[in-house]
Amino acid sequence: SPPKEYEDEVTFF
Amino acid sequence: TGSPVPAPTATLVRVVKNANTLGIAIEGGANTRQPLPRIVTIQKGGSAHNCGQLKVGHIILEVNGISLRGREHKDAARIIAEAFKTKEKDHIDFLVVEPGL
Repeated sequence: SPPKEYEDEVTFF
Repeated sequence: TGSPVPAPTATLVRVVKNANTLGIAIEGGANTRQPLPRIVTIQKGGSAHNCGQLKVGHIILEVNGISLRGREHKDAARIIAEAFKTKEKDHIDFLVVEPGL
C-alpha cells in the first residue's frame, strides 16, 4: 500500500 | 461490427491566465491511491474557473504537453506551478479526462 503521508496530499494553486 | 466500446475521452482545455491565481487544488500523484493528479477544488475568480471547462474530478494527464504519469505529487505540483508562473505563455493547456468513463 502507498505511504500514508502521500495519500491525502493536496496542493492549491 | 458491434457497438462502440465506451472509452475515456481526453479533452484539451486551455486556461488563459486572466486572474492572479490559477484557482485549483489537486490531490494524488504517483505512489498514491490516485496515481494521476485529480482536481479537487476550483475556486471562483481564478483563471481555471473563468475558463469554464475544467471540472472538479477531472484527472490531469498532461500540462503543456508534459505527461504527469509516474510523477509524484510534489513533482506534478511543481510542473503546474511553473506553467502558471512562466511569462512565456499567457495560457496553460491541460489534457484532462473524465473519471469513471
